[in-house]
Amino acid sequence: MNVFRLVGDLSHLLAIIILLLKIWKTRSCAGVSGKSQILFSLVFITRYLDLFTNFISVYNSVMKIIYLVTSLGTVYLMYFKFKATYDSNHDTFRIEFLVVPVGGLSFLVNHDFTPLEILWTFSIYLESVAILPQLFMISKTGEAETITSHYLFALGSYRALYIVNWVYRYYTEGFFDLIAIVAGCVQTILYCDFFYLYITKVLKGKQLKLPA
Amino acid sequence: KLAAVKKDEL
Repeated sequence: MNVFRLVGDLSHLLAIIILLLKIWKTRSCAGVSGKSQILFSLVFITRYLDLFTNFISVYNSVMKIIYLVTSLGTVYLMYFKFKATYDSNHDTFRIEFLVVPVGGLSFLVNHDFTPLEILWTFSIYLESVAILPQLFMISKTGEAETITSHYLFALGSYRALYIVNWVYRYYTEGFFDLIAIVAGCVQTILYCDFFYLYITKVLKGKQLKLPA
Repeated sequence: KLAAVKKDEL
C-alpha cells in the first residue's frame, strides 16, 4: 500500500458517500444518472467475486464490502425508494453500447482466459466508461448541482491518484498491470473537461454550467 | 495474454 493508492481509495469512498448522502438528505436523485450507478454496481460485483476466496488484508476486504453495499444501496434508493425523483428523461445513454463492446474486449484482451479473470477484466474496462451516462446527462441538462460536481471531482480524482500509484509501484517494486493502467488512463481522460470546469467554475463559487 | 499480475488493489 502507498499513500497515493490510500488517498485514491479514500477519495473514491468519499465520492460514494457524498452521493449517498445527497440522495438520502435531499430525498431526491435529480441530476444523478441511475445508469452510471447500475454500471458501478456491476463493476464492483464482477470485480470482487473473489471477496471470500482471495483474502488480501482486512482493509481490502472491508473496502470491497463497503463499495458493494453502498453502490447497491444507491441503486436501490434511485430505482425504488426515490424513484419518483429519478430523471429518466435525461438519463438516456444506451448502456448496451458500453457493456457489449467492453464484454467483447474482455474476452480478447486479458491476463488469463478463465471466468474470474475475464470478469475482472470486464470490470476494469467497464469502470473506465461507467461515468459516461452521468457526463452525458449533465451535457443534456447543461448543468449540475454543486454537490454532484463535488461527487464527480472526488470520483475522477480516485483513478487519477491510482495512476500515480501505478507509477510509484513500477519504480519501487517493478509492478505494473497494463490492463488496469490503460483503462485507468482512459477513465481519467474522460474527466478532463469536467476537471477544467470544476476548477475554473465550481471552486470560484459559480454553478457548474456546461457551454450549451 | 498479458503477464498475470497479483490482484491486491481495489
